[in-house]
Amino acid sequence: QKIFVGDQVLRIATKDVEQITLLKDLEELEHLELDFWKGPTHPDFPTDVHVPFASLQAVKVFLESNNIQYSIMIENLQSIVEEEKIQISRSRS
Amino acid sequence: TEQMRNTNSFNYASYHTLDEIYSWMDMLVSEQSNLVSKIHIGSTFENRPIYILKFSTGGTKRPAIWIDTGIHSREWVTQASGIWMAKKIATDYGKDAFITSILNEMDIFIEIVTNPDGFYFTHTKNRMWRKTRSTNSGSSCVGVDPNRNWDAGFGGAGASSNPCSETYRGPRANSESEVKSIVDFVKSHGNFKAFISIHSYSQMLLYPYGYTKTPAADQQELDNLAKKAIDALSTLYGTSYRYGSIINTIYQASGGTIDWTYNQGIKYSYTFELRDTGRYGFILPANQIIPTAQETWLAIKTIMEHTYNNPY
Repeated sequence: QKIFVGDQVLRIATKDVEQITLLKDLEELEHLELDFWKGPTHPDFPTDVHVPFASLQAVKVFLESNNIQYSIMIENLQSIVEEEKIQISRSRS
Repeated sequence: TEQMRNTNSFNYASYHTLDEIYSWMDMLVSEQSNLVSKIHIGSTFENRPIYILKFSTGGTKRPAIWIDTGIHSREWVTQASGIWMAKKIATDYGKDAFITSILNEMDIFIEIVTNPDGFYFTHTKNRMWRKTRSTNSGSSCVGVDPNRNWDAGFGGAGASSNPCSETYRGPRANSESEVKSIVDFVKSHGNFKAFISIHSYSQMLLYPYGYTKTPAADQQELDNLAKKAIDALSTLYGTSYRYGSIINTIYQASGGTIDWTYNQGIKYSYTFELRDTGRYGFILPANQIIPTAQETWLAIKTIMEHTYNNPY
């Protein structure tokens, strides 16, 4: 079973079209194995990206060095998935 | 699996496995066989059956409304909302004047699990799986994005040719049996008047096109109706939606579902992106299922009502 221990989902707030373009460039970097839950579209709307633990440092450095604001939407994806499993089991019992 | 005596004892505020959903469908059909039937429209890559529920009071190939949920398997709130809405239709028929009058003249089809292989995979192997489970020759990566696999601008910008991408379009249009099954059914039926495809999450109601900037011929009417629908949706919990054409509201996306349905002549073609709490993304807590389904239902009813009142 695929596990997501340490994976985070970042909510990224862009301030202009240039930053959107930078996020689109980031999307192209396949080795980071990013999964854009909400793609970069417009500075008015946030971008959400699932970042595997192994790529976290690289992505955060990229964002910070380009002055792109972000917050951590999900701190540890695996713990949310586990919580969901527990809820499903509870509702069954 | 959950023990179910009847569809009233089913827990609509919880997420369920594929087996549980398929059992629930059988239960609904057996309880209201005068109104609901199950149609097997095809099989998946891994040979699971693809079912739709038909709500009909009689007649042959009446004007019809299509609703599908869960073409992206990880968007669990959509399948859960589909179950709630199907139950709502079955319960309201004969009690609610609007649903009764619609069903006396039109049929409603609901496909609750549009991507069964992917959905099974999200429950067993990878909660974050989005695509189908077909294999790709020459690549170790699995699956095709079924919302890039339709014959509408297929292969254009806004879809990937890389099998490892989440938006991989597939080797050719309709390569995915999950898509082809719907295409064949919609074509053979020939009388769909509205087609609503439901996704999550980002709170949007969108209409064609996604593959081209050329406005849909009915853009003004679609836009007005979208506004009316999201106004109705927001009356329940104040949830705010954006609306517009796919390409202008989000980004260019080729090979999408409702671009194909619109090009087939189904004027009222819409796609929803359901609730976003801003905290959970695709892992929306189960306590959000019913509020999400309730508010979405108000928008869907608005689209159905307009379709009913504006025959074409």
